[in-house]
Amino acid sequence: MGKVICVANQKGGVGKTTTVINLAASLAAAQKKTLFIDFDPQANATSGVGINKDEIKKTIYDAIIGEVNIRDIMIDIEPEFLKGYLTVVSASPDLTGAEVELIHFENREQKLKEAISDITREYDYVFIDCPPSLSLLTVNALTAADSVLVPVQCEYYALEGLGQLKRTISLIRQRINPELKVEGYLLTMFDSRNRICHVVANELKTYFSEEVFETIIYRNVRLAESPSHGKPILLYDVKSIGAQTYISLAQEIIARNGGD
Amino acid sequence: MGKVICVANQKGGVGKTTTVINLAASLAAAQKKTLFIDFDPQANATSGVGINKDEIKKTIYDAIIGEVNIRDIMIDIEPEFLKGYLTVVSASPDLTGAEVELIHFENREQKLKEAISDITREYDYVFIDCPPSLSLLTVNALTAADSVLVPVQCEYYALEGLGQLKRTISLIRQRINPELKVEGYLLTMFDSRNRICHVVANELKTYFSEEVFETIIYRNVRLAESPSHGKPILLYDVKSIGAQTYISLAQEIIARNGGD
Ligand SMILES: Nc1ncnc2c1ncn2[C@@H]1O[C@H](COP(=O)(O)OP(=O)(O)OP(=O)(O)O)[C@@H](O)[C@H]1O
Ligand SMILES: Nc1ncnc2c1ncn2[C@@H]1O[C@H](COP(=O)(O)OP(=O)(O)OP(=O)(O)O)[C@@H](O)[C@H]1O
Ligand SMILES: [Mg+2]
Ligand SMILES: [Mg+2]
Repeated sequence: MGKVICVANQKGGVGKTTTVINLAASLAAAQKKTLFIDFDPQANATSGVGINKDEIKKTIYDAIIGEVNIRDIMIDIEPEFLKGYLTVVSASPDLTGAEVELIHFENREQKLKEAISDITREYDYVFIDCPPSLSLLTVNALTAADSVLVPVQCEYYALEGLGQLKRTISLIRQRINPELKVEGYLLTMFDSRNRICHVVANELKTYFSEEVFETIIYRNVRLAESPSHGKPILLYDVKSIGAQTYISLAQEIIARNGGD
Repeated sequence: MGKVICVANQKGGVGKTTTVINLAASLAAAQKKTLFIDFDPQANATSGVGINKDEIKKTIYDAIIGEVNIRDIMIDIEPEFLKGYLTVVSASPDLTGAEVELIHFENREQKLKEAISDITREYDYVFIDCPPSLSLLTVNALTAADSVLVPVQCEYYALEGLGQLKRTISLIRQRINPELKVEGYLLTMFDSRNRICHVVANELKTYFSEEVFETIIYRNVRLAESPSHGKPILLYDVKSIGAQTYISLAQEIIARNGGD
């Protein structure tokens, strides 16, 4: 119970937030009790499911500095459709300040892990959406996680950054979180008409072989449209390729984690 | 002489690096003496012009902590074609550590400005490629700059983050750099077949009116291919739409800055 999966890649714009929202919603639709935590000061995962950032008084920032209990800042998403299977903890721009504020704490890498330790047992899956960097926020997420899911956009720069990410994951595993595994590398924004997508896909499979998810996420404009409607793709356009690929990713993750 | 333009947006993957490399190369081809500084620990702007990161001993990191003079770490790019009009200062992953190391300095926001103050007069344009965050590295770049160029991907999340960026720019202007102006907002990855691109373009022109560049950068696969060949688009495929749009952006910037 309660697998914590951090979705991270320091390369910007590779589909971290899109993966957290749509994978979490697909698992909820499969009646897995799912929580996601927006841990990016941009708070895209918060607005992407229709939460109005200006109405939220307390966010994950307040939980990691110890001012609120995480149980008091959870929000149920699409309750009529997902019947309480999808819960969200939102973020705010204050998180940028946390990078500096946390420096002075003894156990600064463990703050997120401490804030969520009471509640992970109550969920089948807990996702953490990371900012595009390898700084203290992402280190906190890697420390709190059982595994890390790495979205890889099918482009040159995204491939180039994987070495740096792999080194950071090994460092965290050696120093702070020995149990940290790789959930998988996920190809995103794949466009079969572009030669470069096939090159990147082949390289990824060569370097990371069975750690690469079978499911590939295709470039699909409906995925880019759904956040402006504040809905996961499943509720915005369930027949779209985008929805279908995230449903199949959810099934692959369920199967990899002992199924049913 | 010596206009310093910082290219920034905390949203990841919006085309910051692609804009720095290709705008700088287009200005160099127009015989403007141009320098760009890679200030992102991912060092994409460094590899995007064919520099092998493993061969570089000293980078901008060493210059801002005061160990080297910036004159000693400059690299001429494509000297036969651009005849010394394009020079680069590379980055390295060490920059991630600088965020923490600089915290203890009195004038931590001014480190980049100090490192480059001797040399900006020798160039017509100096660009700074920023990481996808509003942390101390981007604050250093905004402090060192005369103006900021903001690439805006034609998608919902990119538009959403502009409010936060605008507030940060005003704060820097009030507290540290009163001369900081906005060079302009640049629409990137525009695909006229996608409704969302037209929506974002209209919103941008409504909110920021004459600050939006006339030039629009279209989505063009050749722009995504050129970094894997280590060449600016001008040298990879000068007839492509990608090359043409960055040439026209260079002309627009020259005209806006009283140029000939
Ligand atoms: N498969 C896809 N097809 C089309 N558009 C996509 C796809 N996945 C993501 N997008 C769009 O691409 C942009 C980048 O995706 P997203 O914001 O999820 O990436 P990210 O890695 O979370 O970015 P950041 O590094 O800023 O946190 C968004 O505008 C999103 O809507
Ligand atoms: N106009 C364009 N058409 C097609 N692809 C593009 C275009 N501009 C950029 N790209 C590609 O999109 C990806 C993101 O662009 P880029 O890396 O320049 O963004 P960035 O803002 O610098 O990202 P980061 O936030 O990680 O620093 C890259 O793979 C790049 O090659
Ligand atoms: Mg994101
Ligand atoms: Mg970049």
